[in-house]
Amino acid sequence: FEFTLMVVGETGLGKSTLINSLFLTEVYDKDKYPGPSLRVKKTVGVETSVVLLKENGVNLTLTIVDTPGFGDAVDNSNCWQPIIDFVESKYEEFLNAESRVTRKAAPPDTRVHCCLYFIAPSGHGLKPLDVEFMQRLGDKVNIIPVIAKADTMTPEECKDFKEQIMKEIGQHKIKIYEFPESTGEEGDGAETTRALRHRVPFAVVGANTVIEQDGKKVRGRKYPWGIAEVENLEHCDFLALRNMVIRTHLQDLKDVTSSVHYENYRCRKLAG
Amino acid sequence: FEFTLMVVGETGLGKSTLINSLFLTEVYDKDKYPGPSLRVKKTVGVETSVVLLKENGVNLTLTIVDTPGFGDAVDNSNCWQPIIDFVESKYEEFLNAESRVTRKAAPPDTRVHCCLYFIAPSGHGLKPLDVEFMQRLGDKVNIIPVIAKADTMTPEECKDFKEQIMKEIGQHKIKIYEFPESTGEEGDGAETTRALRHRVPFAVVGANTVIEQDGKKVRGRKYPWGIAEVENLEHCDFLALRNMVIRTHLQDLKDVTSSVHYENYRCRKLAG
Ligand SMILES: Nc1nc2c(ncn2[C@@H]2O[C@H](COP(=O)(O)OP(=O)(O)O)[C@@H](O)[C@H]2O)c(=O)[nH]1
Ligand SMILES: Nc1nc2c(ncn2[C@@H]2O[C@H](COP(=O)(O)OP(=O)(O)O)[C@@H](O)[C@H]2O)c(=O)[nH]1
Repeated sequence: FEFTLMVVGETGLGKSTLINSLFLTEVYDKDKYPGPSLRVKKTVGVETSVVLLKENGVNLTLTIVDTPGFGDAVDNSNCWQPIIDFVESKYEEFLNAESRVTRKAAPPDTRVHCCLYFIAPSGHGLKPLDVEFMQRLGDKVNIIPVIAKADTMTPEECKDFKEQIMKEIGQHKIKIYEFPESTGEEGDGAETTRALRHRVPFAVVGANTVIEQDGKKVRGRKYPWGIAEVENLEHCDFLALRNMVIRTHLQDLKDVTSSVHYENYRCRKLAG
Repeated sequence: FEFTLMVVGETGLGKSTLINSLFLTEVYDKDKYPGPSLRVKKTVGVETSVVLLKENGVNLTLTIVDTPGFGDAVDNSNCWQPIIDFVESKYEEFLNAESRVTRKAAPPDTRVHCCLYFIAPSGHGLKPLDVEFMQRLGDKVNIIPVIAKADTMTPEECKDFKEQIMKEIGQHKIKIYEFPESTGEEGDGAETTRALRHRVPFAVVGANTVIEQDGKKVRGRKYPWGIAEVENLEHCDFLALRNMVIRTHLQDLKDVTSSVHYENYRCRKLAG
């Protein structure tokens, strides 16, 4: 099973930590392959790394695309362009592979299936750069906005911030990935999916450290006033993101990429 | 006693909340005078508001200067210019008032005595904009850098971040206000001042809410995993900032402004 996940957001939003937490593996490692914030150059880069994972007994070839430098300069005009170019180059590659007369099997699918866009927990709303990026990429790739470092906000602030973000997403006509209604799921499964869907945009916390608390081990962040637990749905939406994206909707994200975003690209391309 | 405090930093760093906490008064009030992040226009503004306070029995006429829009656009080139212009216009006003032949008394001192510069708790280091701003303003006004929303970081992350920031301040030859060695203070007072000085840059947490905890009232932020207390030195450096800036060094900040920054301005001006 192949899947390409793009990660976008300014430096210091906990992106590397979250990706490592999501896949319980050191995709980013300070020595061998540091997080994007430690590889920033003069212009926005688009870099990929491939990780072989086993999720639920299935072999998953995960390609992570990150974008060091995005949003980090004094002048961020057009910092989204290298990202748009990359996404479209993948559609281009697929189009060419599909149109070859001599192809024997389905070409490898290296298109970007999902883009996690990290929003800073300012408490006020989207920044101009967030709007620019999501407007331009929303009709080219599945965008799943996440609120970074959610342990920065109290439950009330988080609730208000989510409402404000969804309101602005509507006002700016930004397209984001919509988790499908649970079809075919019965009982508890469906209930959970419905409840989890309402948490969008997911407010996430990531942690590379495991802490001992009352005899059990939890992944979390240890503050003098308590431990923010990554896998506690009363503390943040990490489990919702992990379950919805990695467990339940991996195939749907690929289907939408293929039948909606790629098709839009082909139409734009053929139209001239 | 008059004092002018400038507050600079991008939106959502808790500036309004911190100012309200520092002076235990609603300098910013959602209805009458909202925080700078709610007054952002197309270009960076520099706005003042005057608050009459009583600190330790002394009447304090506090002028707060804020800079809505700073660092908030996609392109923030030169967003520091309106701030430099403002600071220098105050030196210009003072210079003109001082040079009038008919003046009877010392002119009112409306120069900016201190600039609190808010650094986002990214965990990595200073952003290019932080460096640009502090390099350009550091030799014109007393800059006190503060790490915003310090409850975003664990004590270890905070310690590393402070070291990284001070190292970069040195590397970029940025001038910041230096708290003087405690002279004349004996015993506990001196000990406290020394210990507080070592906490620079102060990692602050602000809160408008008072929470009841074990029968006593504390100013803090209530999370599901605990309460981050504003006035607890084991949680953040709020008390260090408040005591050092508002209680102990108000006069020194004015003296340095007058004898160093203003004098530099006069020299630059006379030199042509
Ligand atoms: N408060 C908080 N800090 C986090 C979280 N995740 C990571 N961090 C910290 O934020 C800093 C930057 O994290 P990193 O993963 O390198 O962010 P990146 O620059 O976006 O890749 C580090 O000090 C992390 O320990 C989180 O969920 N909440
Ligand atoms: N985590 C954290 N959040 C804070 C802190 N101070 C304020 N906030 C929250 O951050 C958001 C923005 O605060 P505000 O004071 O308006 O920031 P400003 O835009 O810089 O003036 C609000 O939701 C505040 O409740 C703090 O010290 N820590």
